[in-house]
Amino acid sequence: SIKEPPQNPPPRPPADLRRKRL
Amino acid sequence: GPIILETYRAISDYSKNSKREVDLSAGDMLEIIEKNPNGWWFCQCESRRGWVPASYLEPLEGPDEAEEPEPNYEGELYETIKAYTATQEDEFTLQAGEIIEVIHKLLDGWWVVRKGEETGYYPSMFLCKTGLRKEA
Repeated sequence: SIKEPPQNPPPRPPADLRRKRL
Repeated sequence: GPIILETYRAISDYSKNSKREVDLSAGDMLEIIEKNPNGWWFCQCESRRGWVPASYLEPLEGPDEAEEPEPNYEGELYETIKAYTATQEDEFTLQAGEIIEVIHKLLDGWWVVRKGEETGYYPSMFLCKTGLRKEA
């Protein structure tokens, strides 16, 4: 059903836009 | 009263991988209907409705990540309910049934976790809070 979110992890943010958090 | 939906902007192109998702083009304006903590948000964009990765969106108004909790360096104990193999060097590879500490719950669904001395990202959808308490 479209009401259920995908069962796979979402993609990480695009690499060039990723903030460094660790 | 009327329901005011928050508007977000797509920061990059995204190609859907299933019928539940919608394609994004950088600059698309989306209204967010549901923010799932696993990082998939349900949106509508013109006539399209479906799930999009929160990591590809930015709020149209207001400070960035206003809703995002601060890191909790003390950590909360979670158990991995599904194995995940890292595909990038800042991610963790863990088996199901491992106990780790969550130190930052990010809205994009990739939480910062700690195991021993190491930290890395792990998909929040594969984590479940344990009833365990940390030892003093």
